[in-house]
This record gives sequence, structure tokens and C-alpha cells, in this order.
Amino acid sequence: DKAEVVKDEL
Amino acid sequence: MNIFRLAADISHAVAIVLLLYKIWTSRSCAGLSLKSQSLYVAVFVSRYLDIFRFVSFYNTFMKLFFIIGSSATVYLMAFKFKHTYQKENDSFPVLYLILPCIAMAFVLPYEYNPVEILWTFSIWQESVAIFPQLFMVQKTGEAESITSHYLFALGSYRGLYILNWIYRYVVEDHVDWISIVAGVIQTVLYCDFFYLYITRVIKGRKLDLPA
Repeated sequence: DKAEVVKDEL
Repeated sequence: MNIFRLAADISHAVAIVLLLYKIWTSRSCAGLSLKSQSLYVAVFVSRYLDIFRFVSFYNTFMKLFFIIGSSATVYLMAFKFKHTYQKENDSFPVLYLILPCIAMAFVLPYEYNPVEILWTFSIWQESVAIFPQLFMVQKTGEAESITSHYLFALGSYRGLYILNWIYRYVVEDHVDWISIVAGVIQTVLYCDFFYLYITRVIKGRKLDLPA
């Protein structure tokens, strides 16, 4: 399964 | 947060402030590309649709700062100091930049939903948004020193993010391939400029390009 990319960058 | 990302964000913010300072104090936007600046507004607005999803105070503040700062820049160039805008030199055909980015957003987003597609578009669009500005410098053969400082700060920012991605891969096992590939392309586009900046501007000379 695909790990979700956490968008905590700008 | 790590030192590379903090340094990158500060560099990015400094670039925006430098540009606003230059326009405001000289009462002119001569030598600056309205096309590049407009692309940045598109980049920030399409990326920060999640502005109301709370990550941290820092995150929200910076998102607001980038949207407001880039919009203010476009406002000054397109309205207040429009008479100083050198439209004839800002002639890069931007559709060649925008269309491939739209295509990439639909072909390779992480997920198929409007927010992810717009986010992907913004990452690719940012990677090439400086093209019209670099084209303008190339065309006129020169850049004022403060414009050079702006370009250096703006270019450094994504380069520092590469260090941040390496750090996060090693320490947090965090990988964001779209940002990494686009960020490397973005940084490579600045290499020629970085070379000229270091060999000329830092030594106190103007950025005059060889004919």
C-alpha cells in the first residue's frame, strides 16, 4: 500500500 | 522542522521582501518580469488551498506571508508602478511553461482529487516560474545588484530544501518524490546564474552578461 505524503512543507 | 528547511524558508521570505523593497524604494519595477511574479501568485494560491488545515502556527503564517507578499509584488508591478514595467523585454512565451505543468498535474498526482492535482501543478509550476525573469536578464544582458540578490535568495531556497529532503529521508524516512524531482530541476535552472552571481556580484561588480 502507498504511504500518504504528509504535506507539512511550504 | 530542521535547520535546512528553516534556512530555506527564511531565504525564500528574504527574496520576497528584497523584491518588494527594491520596487518600493526605487519606485520602479524595471528589469523585473511580471510574468514570473504572476506565476508565483498562481503557485502559492494553488498550493496553499489547505491554508485552513492547521499544521502549525509557523506553517499558516508563512503560507499567508507568501500569498500576500507575491500578490503585493504583482499589484505594485501591474498597477502602482505600471509605467516602469518593461513589457517589451518580458516576452517569454509562458504557455510553454504552464501547459506542461498542467499536464504533469493530471498525469502524476499522488491522488486524483482537485486539491492534489492543484498541489502537483503548483510544485511543477514553481520549478520553472523563474524562466521569464531569467530570460529577461538574458535579453537585456544585465541585472541590478538587488535583483541579483533577489535571484540568489530565491534560487538558494529550493537548493536548501534538497538538503532538507536528504535529512528527512535519513532521519524520518520521509520521501516526497514530486517535490524532490521538481526541486532538483528548479535548483539546476539557477546554476548558470549562481556561477555569475558568485564570480561577479559578490566581487562588487554588476551582473553584466557577456554578449
